[in-house]
Amino acid sequence: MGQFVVIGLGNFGHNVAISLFEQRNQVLAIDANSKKIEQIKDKVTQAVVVNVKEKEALSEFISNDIDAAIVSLGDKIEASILTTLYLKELGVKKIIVKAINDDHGQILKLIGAMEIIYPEKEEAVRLARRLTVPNLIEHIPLASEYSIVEIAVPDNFVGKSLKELRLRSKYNVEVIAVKDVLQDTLHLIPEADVKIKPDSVLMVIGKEVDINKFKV
Amino acid sequence: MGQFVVIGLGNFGHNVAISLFEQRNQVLAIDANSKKIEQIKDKVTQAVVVNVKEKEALSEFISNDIDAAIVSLGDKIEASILTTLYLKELGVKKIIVKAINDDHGQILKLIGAMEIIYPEKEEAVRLARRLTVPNLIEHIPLASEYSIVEIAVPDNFVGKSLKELRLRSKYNVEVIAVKDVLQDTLHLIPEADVKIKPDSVLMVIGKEVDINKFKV
Ligand SMILES: Nc1ncnc2c1ncn2[C@@H]1O[C@H](COP(=O)(O)OP(=O)(O)OP(=O)(O)O)[C@@H](O)[C@H]1O
Ligand SMILES: Nc1ncnc2c1ncn2[C@@H]1O[C@H](COP(=O)(O)OP(=O)(O)OP(=O)(O)O)[C@@H](O)[C@H]1O
Repeated sequence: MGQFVVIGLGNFGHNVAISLFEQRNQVLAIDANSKKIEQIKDKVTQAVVVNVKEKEALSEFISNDIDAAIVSLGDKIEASILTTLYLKELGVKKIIVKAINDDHGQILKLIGAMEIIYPEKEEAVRLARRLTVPNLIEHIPLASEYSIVEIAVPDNFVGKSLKELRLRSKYNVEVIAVKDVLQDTLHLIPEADVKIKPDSVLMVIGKEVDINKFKV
Repeated sequence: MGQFVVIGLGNFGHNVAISLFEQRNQVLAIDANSKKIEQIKDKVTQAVVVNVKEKEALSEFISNDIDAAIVSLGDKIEASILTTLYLKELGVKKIIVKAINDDHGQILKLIGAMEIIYPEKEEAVRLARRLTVPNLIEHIPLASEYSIVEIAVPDNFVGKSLKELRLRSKYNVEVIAVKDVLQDTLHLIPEADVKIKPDSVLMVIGKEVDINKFKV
């Protein structure tokens, strides 16, 4: 499959490395801490102890046929900047770095990181959204202003058919699936005469502004 | 809207608090560190310095009409366990805690936390999936074994109609939308005779096992 290097084995780096390996990629894990290397060596292709601030040592393991390098060195800002620079000079095409704040992320982008990740911030925003709309199970933003939302059916929908609810004409949203929570089944692109049962969840796609009217 | 208490203002807690407030909820932010309180006080309803291990001090701010409490105290495992216990005793219905590993999470669940969050692990799994399937833009797991995937169209699809591609009969997946990346538009539940253009992205829904055959 793909060839990846993961540098820094904190919670994020460790999980990226083992997830990539589980999906049958080749994974080289690098960390300065031998304990971390010991814990991960059976769950990746190869794991080596390297201090990545030493360019010589790092270059021994980096070739330009690596598909991507993922760097997550926690609050070691200097180390993450140097590593990004070295990886760029060693020809790595795609460098993904976990940043600890916006300034850090901006610097990394200027140095050559292709993508900056803020795991805590991204999960935080997701959680806040789920908590704000109580029957909202998931809100998945898509292209441009579209989203998919999963909404538990309000009581006044139960027993009505999709046709009677007239969601497309009333709210300009499309029901792409109806989930039966108890039976854990999904009915894709349901017919207009399908009746809503209690304990069902509607998966609806539409523009953000229309979904917000529909959610309330 | 909702009433929330956020305890612990690391990266995750801080972002949950301000996101909840931006979505027009009432947010009380708590931290033992006055600097953190200073930085956040204009971005939430109220922010107070409290050492949450002191039950008396904490109870002053907790009532049972809070919708949810979000606890993220980093590696202070003892503090997070005590806080969860106190919040439960003070009648908070929904306690969500950021855990640093599985054992920590298990303990919190036994104490009474309703939901455990592992932000770094969840983002890591998402990233690993995006990197493994190069034309996969997003993979959204749904109920039971279903997922939605966004896939950039392979070259051999271009110019064909959805009907000709026979995705439903060949792979048992449904195309719920076609995204035009250049024009940034989304065509929902397209007709079978719609032709695939280059630079389009298919949004496909189906069972995991069928999607995996389709992705390759
Ligand atoms: N110069 C270096 N060379 C190699 N590895 C390093 C270097 N500096 C730090 N590291 C490693 O980077 C890792 C950073 O982990 P740490 O838990 O601090 O980061 P984090 O990204 O905040 O963690 P999490 O992913 O859990 O949020 C540690 O395992 C540490 O050994
Ligand atoms: N007993 C306590 N009472 C109140 N606040 C506390 C207590 N102990 C720790 N805290 C606060 O919890 C916060 C934890 O932040 P820290 O950055 O360590 O956690 P984290 O959850 O790993 O961070 P992140 O969300 O960035 O991953 C700190 O702001 C700290 O002041």
